[in-house]
Amino acid sequence: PPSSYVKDEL
Amino acid sequence: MNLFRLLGDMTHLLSIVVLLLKIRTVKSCAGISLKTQELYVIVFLTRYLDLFTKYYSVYNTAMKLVFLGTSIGIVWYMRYHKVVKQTYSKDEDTFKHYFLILLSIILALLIHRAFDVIEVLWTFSLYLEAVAILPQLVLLQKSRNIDTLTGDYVFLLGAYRALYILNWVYRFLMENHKFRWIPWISGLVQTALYADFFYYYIKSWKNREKLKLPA
Repeated sequence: PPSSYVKDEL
Repeated sequence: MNLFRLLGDMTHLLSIVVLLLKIRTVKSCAGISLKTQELYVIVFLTRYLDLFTKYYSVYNTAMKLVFLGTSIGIVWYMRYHKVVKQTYSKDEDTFKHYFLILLSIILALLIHRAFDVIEVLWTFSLYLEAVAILPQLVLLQKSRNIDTLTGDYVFLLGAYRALYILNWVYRFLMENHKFRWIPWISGLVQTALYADFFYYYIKSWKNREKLKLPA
């Protein structure tokens, strides 16, 4: 999974 | 995107619609904390800096712009609209919100994943969002008369973060994601702050009584 996954959230 | 995440975003959006409905049609912001609303503007401005650096999806970009635009619009109405600003419960909106900003800055400088401007500001926005509801909750406690729209607004705002927790659990289990302590703990704290409010909101709804928080 992409390391920045949480940042695809709002 | 899973269902919890979508429901969370829609609940967040709906909370803003409810608040705008109160402001634009009832022409009132009584019982709404300007301090909380200003904190949300800061939260969105510092979190969505990645609008300029990273593209995720049309949905993501559109929602960010909506949250930025509406939060700034709401503060504008409460401060400058000639009818709405007169309904502002200024004397009861007394929480020292600068203290929350300072606390979040210090915490973000101490606890973050990487020390660069965007990452620290992003972390700051999570910490600040977690506590941004406090001036609003304090104002509600002082309000003798909480109207339905204000109660619904705060409830939807709390429900949004609770749904995000389910979304994180889902992503952790189903999408094999790693631990992400900073957003998870901030989100848990944020949701926990609503616990008391949820209790009285649901109680008043079940008994069909007017919402009232004990002082």
